[in-house]
Amino acid sequence: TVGAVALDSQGNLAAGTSTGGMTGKRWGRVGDAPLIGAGTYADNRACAVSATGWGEYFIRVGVAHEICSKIRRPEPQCGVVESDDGVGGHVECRSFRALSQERAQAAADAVMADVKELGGDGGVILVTPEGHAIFSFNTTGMYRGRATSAGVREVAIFGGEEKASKTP
Amino acid sequence: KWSLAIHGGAGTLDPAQMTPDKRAAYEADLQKALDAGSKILADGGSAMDAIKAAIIIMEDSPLFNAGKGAVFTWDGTNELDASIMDGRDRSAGAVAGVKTVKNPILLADTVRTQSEHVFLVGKGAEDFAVSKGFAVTPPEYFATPFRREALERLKAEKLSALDVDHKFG
Repeated sequence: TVGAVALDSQGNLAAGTSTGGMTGKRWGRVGDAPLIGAGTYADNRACAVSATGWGEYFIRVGVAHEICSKIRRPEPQCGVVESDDGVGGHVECRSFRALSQERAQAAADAVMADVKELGGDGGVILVTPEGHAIFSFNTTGMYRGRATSAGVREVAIFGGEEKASKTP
Repeated sequence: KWSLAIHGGAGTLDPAQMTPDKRAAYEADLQKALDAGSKILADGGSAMDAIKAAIIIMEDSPLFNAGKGAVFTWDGTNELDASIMDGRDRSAGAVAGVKTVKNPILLADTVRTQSEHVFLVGKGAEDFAVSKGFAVTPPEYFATPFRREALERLKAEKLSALDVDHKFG
């Protein structure tokens, strides 16, 4: 399975996943990769996710949508603020707090832990509206890469080597 | 500000089995995919275009289980699945069980943009592809010796698909 997720400079998110499935699959078996909400999901209010792994478990957990729902931004809350002299007023919207990388990582890790608890394994990639590019996987490795406008540019295979593998 | 992440599959593999040559080949194709998507984003292009560019490179690589290099079904065919979603409006497209489309991610995107549907499967998806001008790709294009050997091993040793696929790719 392969996949990609991105945030562009206009603030838009996108996700895609493509696969050949499982060796020896029969009976028209389909995994999570083509299922919106399981293997792929994108919502500008939350994140973009692409998954890879034991598809049956990713379907049951609804992995991609589940991660995005955990970190979805609240709708801005707007209300009329009256002026001090009591004449007229203006509308003010409470802004939301930017999502931290730690919180996004925790959301992805929690959903992958749920997959593991059911007996499945695999991994996800996601990007957030803030530009965090995150991996979470419970296998020994995942072929992966990330790049950002902040200068991150790396590829890696096994766990814990995100910074070890530069352009060959 | 822009950001891109890609994957080419997850699994369990003894690091000792990853020879330097094999590792270099995987890293090179991952880097090509990352560079293709990054260039689009750095030039001000859209997230949708960036993910398609990155995925096409991995679909065209025989190393990954997608497009060329896809695993074999029990019947000895290669069946491809793909999906794509746009965070702007949550428009989405997906296809499953297609055998004749070189880049399934582009077909999924065409379902998203040129149909009122989200998910097409099998022959219907292939007919839709032809109606939208996709070339019919012969099955030999997708077949690779490495994946065929995996199917033969699965059958010979009466393994489950998980025994064979529970590894990278």
